[in-house]
Order: sequence, then structure tokens, then C-alpha cells
Amino acid sequence: LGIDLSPVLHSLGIHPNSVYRRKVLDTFQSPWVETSRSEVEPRFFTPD
Amino acid sequence: TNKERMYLVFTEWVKLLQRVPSDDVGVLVFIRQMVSKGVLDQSDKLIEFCKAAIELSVNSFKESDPTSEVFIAIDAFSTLIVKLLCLLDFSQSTRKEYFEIIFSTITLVFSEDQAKNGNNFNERPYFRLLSSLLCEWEYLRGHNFAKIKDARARKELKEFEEQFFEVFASFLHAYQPIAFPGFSFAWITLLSHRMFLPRLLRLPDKKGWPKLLLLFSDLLKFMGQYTKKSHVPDAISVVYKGTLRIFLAVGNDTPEFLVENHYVLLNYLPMVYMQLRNIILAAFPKKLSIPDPYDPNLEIEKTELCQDAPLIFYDPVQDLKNLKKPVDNYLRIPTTSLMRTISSGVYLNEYERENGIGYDKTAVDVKLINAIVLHVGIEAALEKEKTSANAIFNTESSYYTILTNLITEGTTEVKFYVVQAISNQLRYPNAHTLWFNYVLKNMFTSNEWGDNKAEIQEIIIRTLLERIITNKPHCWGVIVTFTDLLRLNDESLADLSFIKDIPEVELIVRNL
Amino acid sequence: ENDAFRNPLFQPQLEYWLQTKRPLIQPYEDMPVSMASQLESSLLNCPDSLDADTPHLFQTPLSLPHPTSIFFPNETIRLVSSDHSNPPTQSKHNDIYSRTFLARIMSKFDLDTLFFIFYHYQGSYEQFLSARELSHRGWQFNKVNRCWFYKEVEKLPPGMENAEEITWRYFDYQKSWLARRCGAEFVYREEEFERI
Repeated sequence: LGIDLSPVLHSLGIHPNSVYRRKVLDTFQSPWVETSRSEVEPRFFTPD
Repeated sequence: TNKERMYLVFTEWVKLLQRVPSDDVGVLVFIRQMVSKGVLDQSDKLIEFCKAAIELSVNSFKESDPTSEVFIAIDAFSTLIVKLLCLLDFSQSTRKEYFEIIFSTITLVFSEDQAKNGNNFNERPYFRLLSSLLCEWEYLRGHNFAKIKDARARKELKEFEEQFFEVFASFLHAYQPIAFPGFSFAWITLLSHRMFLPRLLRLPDKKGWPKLLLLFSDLLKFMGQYTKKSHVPDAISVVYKGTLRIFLAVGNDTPEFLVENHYVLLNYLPMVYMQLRNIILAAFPKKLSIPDPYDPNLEIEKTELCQDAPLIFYDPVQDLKNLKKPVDNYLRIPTTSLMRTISSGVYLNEYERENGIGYDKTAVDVKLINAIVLHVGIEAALEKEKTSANAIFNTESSYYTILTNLITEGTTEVKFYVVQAISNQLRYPNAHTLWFNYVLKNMFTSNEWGDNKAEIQEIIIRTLLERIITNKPHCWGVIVTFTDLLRLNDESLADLSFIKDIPEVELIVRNL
Repeated sequence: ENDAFRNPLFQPQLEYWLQTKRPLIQPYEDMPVSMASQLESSLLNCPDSLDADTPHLFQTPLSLPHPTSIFFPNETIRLVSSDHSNPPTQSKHNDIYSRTFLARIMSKFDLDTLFFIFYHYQGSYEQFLSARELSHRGWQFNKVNRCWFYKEVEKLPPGMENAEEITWRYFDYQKSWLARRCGAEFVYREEEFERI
């Protein structure tokens, strides 16, 4: 039957009702919440 | 010994990187000297050096105080790999070959480590090696390789990027959980790595998609193989949780990947994973504004979006095997003998295990049935564009009859899988959803089934219901189709005998 | 016949590699005990977000001498992710960084702090985020003199000759560590400014 996905989406930083959709894969810490306790440095570029 | 000398050189490299930034000229000079002084001037030496470097790095991890910096040597090795790919002269061999040699060496050391250590094998240093490799590559290629000043080198590296990810993905495919169970959780983490998954999703011309499909298939196959009705190992439950989150993230960032590859993904996804199946099928292209499927005034035939056929990345025609000609010929000119060939061609020679709800094995080639149904749908939508809607919204058309004949001439199992395959196309508003909605509605009310009518109706209701009673998301096309069936004047669903037989189901139907 | 099998450098490890192919070709019906325990072991050692973080072998020292620098740690603080309860509100700054803790906390930092991070943590992710935040606040970076500039537009009361008065400010990071007004001779040249 599956589960209520709201908390799962919340843990991913996905807000389905928000008008603004933000990408989450670029800051994805880990497939599991338990191993996502610190944020990871995403890609970035600094001009010379 | 030779090995000890390599240990020394590598140790110097590690120390150097801790003293200067990786862009420093000293780093460039060090690498130049590695080549000129004969450390890395031939591929055999490259293999020996990499072996020594990995062994040293992994041992360094194992022996380090866990609270200290345990990955220094490993990170240094990752940096070395990317620097070599960037700085060396590749007139004799290609970057791809060079990268493959390095990766092969890593693979052999990795294989030996896990074989010899069994349960004591620790995946973390190898995970870190690959993760840092991805990070170093990202640092190099930032802003389309803007850091590379030499124009020719920049051009070469841009061209190499696709191969970089292809090689990485190929080796990741070889490290899949079925082959290396001791690396499973690291593997899943790598597949969803922020420097890997979004890059492959967004490579130009969808170049990364075939490899991603392969990797997702590996994951789903693994899950499927060890999901038993009687018992799901705890570890597999955890795998599922992670897989769910990854699919939700992909659905958020790049729903097109799920939309265009639903056929492939569902071929490997065990059917008991109903919610995950719905997540894949409920995906829709980003800019689309979907009408409310619960709107009582909604008429699917008048929904504008249903004029457009969905994009399909992997053409199911490739999976039709020896039925391709009969199917295509039948669609052009339907004959009984062609139909007989098709109907008899969907069976397996041996049973296959399949953990379904109410069954545990299959005698039919489910993948083949999925391919036939989707192929017919694709052709029907094309036919509509070429000629007219009447050519396909017509119970006499070969597009419709090929499906009804499969059902008439097939066992209950075939009927079930054909209906499942049709329902898999009831997704967001598009031309396939529209046509298959028509097909299913007509199948439900048709009187050509004779004594089999109740059985077919039951299969249709079961198939749609099991997709609706799960937690969300639900597919737009399934909701609309089920609503259409609920609204039928001539046949009230709640009065059907197979519904009345099970009070819980009768209650659900009456409520709906 | 394959070359790989004839290369002595690949022996004996190739054997171990080949063994892993067996379950792919002939899947087990039920998970063997050995596989189950390897899977458990993998679960126990599951890499976490720290394992997946970007490596930094060379720790950049503070890039410029600064009188208060002794009060600031050399290491960046490993910020722990807090809950993502607030849905995105600003559409203008809706990039991949906007939902990270570090970017959100920087939006609360003083200009002073942002400039400090920018000039003293060169090449770092933190510098990048401070530049992003400054840019969001309307500051522009001059590639020539490496200063941040701000265009102040003041609406004048009706009846005045001009509708608005424009003043340019820049942050003097080299001497006074203050935002100063640009002199009357200042001319804005778009090509001198970095497009962020």
C-alpha cells in the first residue's frame, strides 16, 4: 500500500505545493536520511 | 624494491598536495617528472603504480585513527588521476584507454580485497576514492572547463567528458550489488551522488541516459531478486527506502527521465512495489499544467493535452524479438494466421518466479507483452497523425483487435498481463493515455467476450483498483479511466458479482 | 584469448573479478548466508554525507592579514543540516544553493562579515557563497580593482530637477575596511564588472 510520502518529500527538500520547484539532486547528501546529517559541498565555480 | 620506490613517490605526492593548492606549478612539475623519470612512462608502470597507490591508501584508511583524517591518501590518489587525465600528452593513446587502465587496476585491487576479506571488507575507502574522483572532475570541468587556459586542451577535455562518465558508469555497472553485495550501500550512494546522477541526467542529447537506465535496472533487479512474499531481508527494506528517495528526487529534478523511460524501468521493477510504480508512471513533463482528474466536468476526449504523443526514449520495438514482423504486418493487414503466431508467441518455455499478489510464478513473457502493447500504442498514435482519429478510435481497427485477440486467445495470465501493460500507459494526459483509455473502456463494456466477460472485467477492475488504493501519487489516466467506469449507466460496478463477492471491495467501490 | 588474461600484472586478481560474474549469470533463488552477511556488513559501513563531501587536502590559510583575524578559526565549521521546513519563497534566488543551511545563514550576515569571508577565504566554497549573497544584495564586483561596488538610488522629492540621485559606493578592503563613497570622477564601465 505504500506510505504517506509527505515526510519523505520534506526530508528531500521537495515542496510539491510550492510554486517554485528547486532541484535537489545537486545537493543530495545520501539516499538515506540517517546518513544525511551534514550538508555536502555542491559544485560551484569562482571566476579568476 | 620497485614497489617500495612507488610507495615513496606516492607518499611524496600526498605530502605535496597538503602543502600547496592543486593548481600550483609544483604539482605540474611533479607529474612531469613522474613521466620523465620513468615512474609513469608506460602503461605497465601505470598499473604497478596505481596498485601500489591504492594499496597504500586503503591501508592508510584501515590503520588511521577513525577520528582523524582517514582519507588523505585516497583523496590524493583521486586528484592524481584527474591531473593525469588533464596534463598528460595523449597523442599515443587516448584518454579513455588511459582512464580504463586506471579503473581496471582499481577494480582488480577492489575485487581481491572483498574476496579475501568477506564480511570484514570495508567499502568506505573505495567509495571515497570514487566520490573524490567525481568531485575532482567537477572541479576541473567547472563552468565548461573555464580553468583550462589552453584552447586545444579545453576542447579535448570537453569532448572527453562524455567518455569520462561512460567509463565511470560502466565500471559502476560492473560493481552492481548482485556482483558485489559487500559494496551495495556504497554503490547506491554513488549512483545518486550529486556529482554523478544530475550530470548524467543532463548531458547533452540525453547521452547519459542509456547508462543510467542500465544502473537503475541493476538496482531494481537486485531489489526484485531478493524481495520475497514470505520475507524481505531488513537490508533490502533499507535498499528500498533509499531507492524510493532517489526516484522521488529524480522525479522532482528531471521528470522527463521517468516519463520517457517508464517502459524500461517497469520491466525491472517488481510489481509488488506498487507505490514506486505509481511514482514512475505519475511523472509528467515539467511545464505541463494538468487538469484536475477529479473534476466531474472533465472529458478526456476534449482534453487538449491528449493530442500530443509522449516521448519514448527506448523504443520497445527492440524487444519484440521474432514477433516484430507478425505484429507490424497484422497492424497493416490483420489476418487470423498472423494473430495465431502472435498469441502463441508470448509464452515462456519454463516458469519464471515472480512475486505477485496472488501468484508466485509466470508462464508468459511479460516483457514481450509489455513491448507489444506499448509498440501498438506508439503505432496507433502515429497512425492518428498520419490519417485520422477514426483509424484508431474504432473497435474494428487492427490496433484495437490485436489487443482484444491477445486477450481472447490467451490464458488468464496473458489477459492479466495485457491489461497491466495497457494500464501502464494510463499516465498524464497525452495521446497514449487517451487511446488506451478508449481501449480499456471498450474492453470493459464489450459483449464479444462471451462467457469470459466477467473474468476480463474483474481483471480490469483489479488492475485499476490496486493502483488507486495505494498511497499517493496516483496516475491521472488511471483515475480518469476508473471514474469513467464508475459512471457507466448500463453496468453499475457495485452490482457486478465479483465485486459483491468481497465485502471490502464492494464497500470501496460504493464509496468511490 | 583476451589480452587482459595474458597480462601477468592482472594475475591473480582477475580470478576474484571473474567470480563476481557468477551470480549475475546464474542468480540465486534465495539469498545465500554469505551474501546476506556481506549485505549486512555493507549496511553497517554505509558511507554518510561526510564520506561523500568534497575533499580538501590543502587547507587555505587566511588569504590576507587582518587585525581581527586571530579571533576567527581557520577551519570552516561543518554545519549540520537543519530542517527544511520553509518552502522556497523568493523566485529570484531560486538556485541549487538557496536551500542549503550555509547560504541561508549568510543571508542574515552583516555586510562586514560577508566581505571578510570574501577576501579572506579565497577559492573556497564559502567565498563563493558570500559573493552570491553580495550579488543578491545588489553589489557588483569590479575585476580591475577587486572591490565591491553598490549603486545607491535615491528618489528625490517632486519638483526637483532630477527624479533621482545616484551615488556609488565601494568597499575599501585594503585600507579602511569601510564602505566609502566614490568620487565625482567615478565612471561606471560595465565591462570592468564581473557578471555573476
